[in-house]
Amino acid sequence: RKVFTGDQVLRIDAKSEEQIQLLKELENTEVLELDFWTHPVSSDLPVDVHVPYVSLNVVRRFLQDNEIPFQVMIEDLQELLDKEQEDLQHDAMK
Amino acid sequence: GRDAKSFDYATYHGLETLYSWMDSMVAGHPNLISKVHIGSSYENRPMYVLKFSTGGSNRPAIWIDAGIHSREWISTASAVWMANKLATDFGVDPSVTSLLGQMDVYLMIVTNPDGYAFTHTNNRMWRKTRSVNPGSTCRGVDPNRNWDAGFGGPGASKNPCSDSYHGPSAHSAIEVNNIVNLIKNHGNFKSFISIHAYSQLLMYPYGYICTDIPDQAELHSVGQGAVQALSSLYGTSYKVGSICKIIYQASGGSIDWTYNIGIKYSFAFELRDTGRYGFLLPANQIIPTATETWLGLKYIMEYVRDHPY
Repeated sequence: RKVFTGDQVLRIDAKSEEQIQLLKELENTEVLELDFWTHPVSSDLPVDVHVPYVSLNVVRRFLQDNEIPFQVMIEDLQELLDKEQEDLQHDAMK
Repeated sequence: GRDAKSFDYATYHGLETLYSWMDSMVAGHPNLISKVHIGSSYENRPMYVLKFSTGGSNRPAIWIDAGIHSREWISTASAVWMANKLATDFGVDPSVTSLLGQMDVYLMIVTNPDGYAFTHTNNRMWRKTRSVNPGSTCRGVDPNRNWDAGFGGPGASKNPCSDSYHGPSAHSAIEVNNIVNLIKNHGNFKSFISIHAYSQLLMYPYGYICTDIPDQAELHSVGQGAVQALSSLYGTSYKVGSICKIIYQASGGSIDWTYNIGIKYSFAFELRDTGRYGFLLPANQIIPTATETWLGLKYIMEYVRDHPY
């Protein structure tokens, strides 16, 4: 089973078309292995992206350097999945 | 937990449990529900549709599918709850009884069984099918980019490693082709509704182009009525619009293909939420999500029943 320890999901609120374009470039940077849950299309819609732990610093730095506002939607993805599994086991026992 | 009555609808279940639950639904409602085997997945798992019918032959029908993107467990869990709701409301709720007296409902709980099993055993984030892509180490096709509607256009990737890889050709994914064959052979579907997560959206075609469909005004109005019904329960706010205009241009989507072959009432739900859990909704949100979604779905099904074409 693949684990996602330390991975985060960021909610990014692009403020301009230029920032949307920057996020599209980020989306095409395969080496970062980003998983876009919602895609950069317009500044009206938030962009949610699952960032692997190893890429976190680079992505955060990129967003800060370009003054693209973001917040952490899921602090540690694996913790959430562990809780989900815990609930599954608990319910199965029940 | 195999008996439909004692089944735990407030938790997520593995594929084997869901398939057993389907058998118990058929056993529990022998004059209403049958299990239709529509083919096998790439890894040779059976693909089942629950058919709700009170008789007749080739009646006008409504199609509902869930779980085409395998990691969106909340869509499958909501469909399980709604299947039971449809069965238990039949004979009790006059509107549901009237609907099933005139139309059949085909409900596909697990539309991507290989991907769903893989999310339970190997990778919770998996979204695509599990087919091998010749010449690539990456597996899977996005089953909602593989339909013959603007296939290979914007909003889908030709890279097998991408989560929105459209596949080598339209309907190349066996999971998609099995549904295409059923829809074509049946020939009398009047509505096609696909359930996804997340973002709280109710969408209609097109996704592959941003041009309005001929029936845009009607489908927008139906969509607004449906989300009004949905929101009446907990106030969950949904947006209504075409896929292309409300989120992004996405080619090869199922409801574009169904609309183009004449199934006018084609919709896609993106269930809750708006940025706390994404598609990883905790199990304690399954029943609230399913209950509110049912109100929207029921509105659409009633409209389809009352507007034959």
